[in-house]
Amino acid sequence: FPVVPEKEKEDMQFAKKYLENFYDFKEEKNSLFKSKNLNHMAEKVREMQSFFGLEVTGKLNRKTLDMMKQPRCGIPDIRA
Amino acid sequence: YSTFPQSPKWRKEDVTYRILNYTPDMLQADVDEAIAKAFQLWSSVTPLRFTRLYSGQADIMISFAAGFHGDFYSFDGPGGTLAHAYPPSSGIGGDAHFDEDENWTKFTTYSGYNLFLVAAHELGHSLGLGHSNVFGALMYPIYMATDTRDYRLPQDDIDGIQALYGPPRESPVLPTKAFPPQEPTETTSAEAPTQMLPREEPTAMTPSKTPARPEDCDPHLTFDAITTLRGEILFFKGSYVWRRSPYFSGIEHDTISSFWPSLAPGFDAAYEIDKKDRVLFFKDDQYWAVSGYNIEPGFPRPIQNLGFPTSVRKIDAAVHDQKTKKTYFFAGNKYWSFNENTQSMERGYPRKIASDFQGIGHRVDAALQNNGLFYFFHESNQYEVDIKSKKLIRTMKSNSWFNC
Repeated sequence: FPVVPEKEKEDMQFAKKYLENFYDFKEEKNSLFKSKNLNHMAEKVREMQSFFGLEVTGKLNRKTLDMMKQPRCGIPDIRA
Repeated sequence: YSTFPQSPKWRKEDVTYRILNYTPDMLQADVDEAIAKAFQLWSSVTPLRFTRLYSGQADIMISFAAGFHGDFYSFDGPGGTLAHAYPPSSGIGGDAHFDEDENWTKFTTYSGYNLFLVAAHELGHSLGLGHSNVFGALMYPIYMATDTRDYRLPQDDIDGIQALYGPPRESPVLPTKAFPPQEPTETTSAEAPTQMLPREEPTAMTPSKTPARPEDCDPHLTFDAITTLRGEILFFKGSYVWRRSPYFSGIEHDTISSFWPSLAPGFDAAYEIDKKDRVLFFKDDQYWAVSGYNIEPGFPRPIQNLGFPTSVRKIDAAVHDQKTKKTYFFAGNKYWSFNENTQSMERGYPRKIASDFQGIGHRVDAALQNNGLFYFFHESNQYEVDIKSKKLIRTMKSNSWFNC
């Protein structure tokens, strides 16, 4: 099924916020290298997927997003 | 399991907490109970004891708040983040915050979040545990609606908290068997709820030094208090408990802290109201109520709430008559009769023990009701008394229950 672009953007923002809150993701907003940020985020996605026993792909698939949307505790999952 | 960086933990065993405010979603008594039960989960597997404060600064300050609430971690409205708590340290360390935009409940439903479960998780953080990636662990970060009846701490959480604090003190040599399950309880419409009086000082009893456990068959053995509990008989002396049960053979050795970690040793008296599945413990001028392992919220209360004059600062013994619903309290050479239905002392009391109980001419140290008979303990003897006639039947050694 085709992905709705606005929804995809929303999911990306949501995931970024989630990884910032719980996986110590820090986006380099002034970085000229967008790919570096994306790689760093993928690394954090992998970390999150590994924590929850999901398939470790580094990609924001449906299962990963659904897990991120579960009600949870506000403390980070990793030592930071 | 995991801990926070550098594994902060409380460097003392007596930790205080205070509930700063309440959610309108639940009755305050239910919030109190959820929090108390959450602390009991952790105290039952560690040497930690938790005391509730009603004013001033406690180690763990518990509050409900929505959105921005004064720290760097604002809540996010319904869903998402439910709560957070800080690891042990001074100031905000240990404090637990619950998102008021959630619907808090004492049930496990699809329409709200069970406060006991979330509080138990957050208090794990307050004690130094981080998140666990073990699915089903209490410290797993995602909320999991679980049946909270007879909730038991998963092994991963026990391993984590004991890595920080160790196991409980004076664990019994033999595994402690669980109390029998609760029978359906009778409710009394005439019972008037007693106003809980907040106290300025901590609510814990003053602990006393711990001598060695006396031998079961020591002919000079005496008891502080004795009570039935769900068909079993518990004998108390200092911090020690002897447990006699129809469900297992022999006498089990326990400690008070193994059953009720937040109750300090040295009871003066105890009795069970079996129809309400409730046991009351007395120490000095206060009393506590428990149901199985759970200490009921709203306790301790002053014994004056029961109708004792202010001149009575402690009692020696108590025993409940299941048939008449009367409880007899003994102090010095006098006794009172308390009507459990009306929750009031009967007229004409106190009376002298010797006047009504023939053959009992002394103080009663502990009392027990079993199979329609009273047993009054004084020093190393016990006196079997017919409840109806109040006449002495026979005298035995106090530890005759131990098959010596």
